[in-house]
Amino acid sequence: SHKTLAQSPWSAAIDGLVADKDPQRSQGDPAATTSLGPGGDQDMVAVHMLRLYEKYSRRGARPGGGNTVRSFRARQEMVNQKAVYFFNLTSMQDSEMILTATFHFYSEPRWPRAREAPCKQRAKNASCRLLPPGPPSRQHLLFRSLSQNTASQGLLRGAMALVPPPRGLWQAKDISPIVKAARQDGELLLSAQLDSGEKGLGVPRASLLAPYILIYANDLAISEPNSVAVTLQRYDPFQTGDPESGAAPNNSADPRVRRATQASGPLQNNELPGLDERPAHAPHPHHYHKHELWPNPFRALKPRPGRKDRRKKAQEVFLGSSPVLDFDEKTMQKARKK
Amino acid sequence: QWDEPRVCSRRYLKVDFADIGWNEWIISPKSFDAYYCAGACEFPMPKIVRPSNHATIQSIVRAVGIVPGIPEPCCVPDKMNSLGVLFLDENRNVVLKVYPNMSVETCACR
Repeated sequence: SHKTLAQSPWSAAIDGLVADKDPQRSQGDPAATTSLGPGGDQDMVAVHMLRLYEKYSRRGARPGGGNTVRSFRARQEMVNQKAVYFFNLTSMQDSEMILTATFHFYSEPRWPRAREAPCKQRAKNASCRLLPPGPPSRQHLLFRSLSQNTASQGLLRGAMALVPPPRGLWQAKDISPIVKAARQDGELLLSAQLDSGEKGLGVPRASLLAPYILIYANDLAISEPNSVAVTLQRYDPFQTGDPESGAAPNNSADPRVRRATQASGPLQNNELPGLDERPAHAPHPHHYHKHELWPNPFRALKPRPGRKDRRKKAQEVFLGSSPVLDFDEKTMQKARKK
Repeated sequence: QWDEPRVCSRRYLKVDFADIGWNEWIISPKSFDAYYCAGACEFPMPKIVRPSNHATIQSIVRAVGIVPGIPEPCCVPDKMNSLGVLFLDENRNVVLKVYPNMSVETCACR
């Protein structure tokens, strides 16, 4: 019973997903690693959320055992030449009890630059040997939380060492304790820094590769009466807000044809307005029966036209009929007599 | 509508979110089969309308007519299904919520 997705920026990204049948993705836990690399250039948050939605719609599998999944996109900033990602968690509702929170990020192996062995003076012109690069450098994930509009770097909430992956892939980390503690302290702005210990490496990533957070929760208020309106009935923030339009506050931008009609002015008769225009080519406007517009299983008896009208009608029908059939005068007289 | 039964039963209704102005922030589904309940709950009520005991007694009291002004029981949703909705929140982040009691599975007189 579900129709295609609303035409919105997400549909393009999500359509890409629908067309792409990656067997690996359709298996296993969404929070597990996936093999989408940069070449996948899909909006991972949209892809992930759509997968959870489809899983629920098709199989009724409740996401994370709860009834709510919120995704949070990163806002990327450079601090001391390092990329720091900020997450605004303020849209979480008080009634939403956090079950798990996962941090999803794309990581690649980072090989340190090859080291040069000091060349001996005497063998100056001998080619200096390059030492083989050492093991890939370890990465750290640092999480800080801050309340809105504080200038400080925030309170360090957690640090995780990352095992460098053999190749570039998306990984997920459970950050439930970090998010729960930050929320308890009312600090709903979270920052994450992927630190590999080397300066200048925090080069900003394309937004498609930016990390994101998923929070699986159980909304206790969802069984309250009218809960769907609490979250989905909104006043259209994108509308220009011209009060003249007279449209209902949460009316969508594209006016839809109303299925009912408004009576303009006092009702005079039971006719639907706008229907009394007759097609211009109608031969007998005054014979034009409105009820012939509505297919009606019960045909009303039509009044018999007078004798003269009948004859005239027959002739008209005759004149208008196909030029092929015509009769001589004698036959016509006989027919008339009959 | 012409051949729907008079007795309380489930009727078809497809809700298109665009009709109620929510389509701008709802990503999926675009529409869903909500259904609704309508029909009579008069005495004697057939088993198919699954009346509660209270509804049965209320219909008898109404039929007897000694106590005036007692309406017949109402035809309301009995079993209902949930619906997962994918939508954008105020910060344009994608949210998935599973709302209970969004579509009617069975109707009953209550």
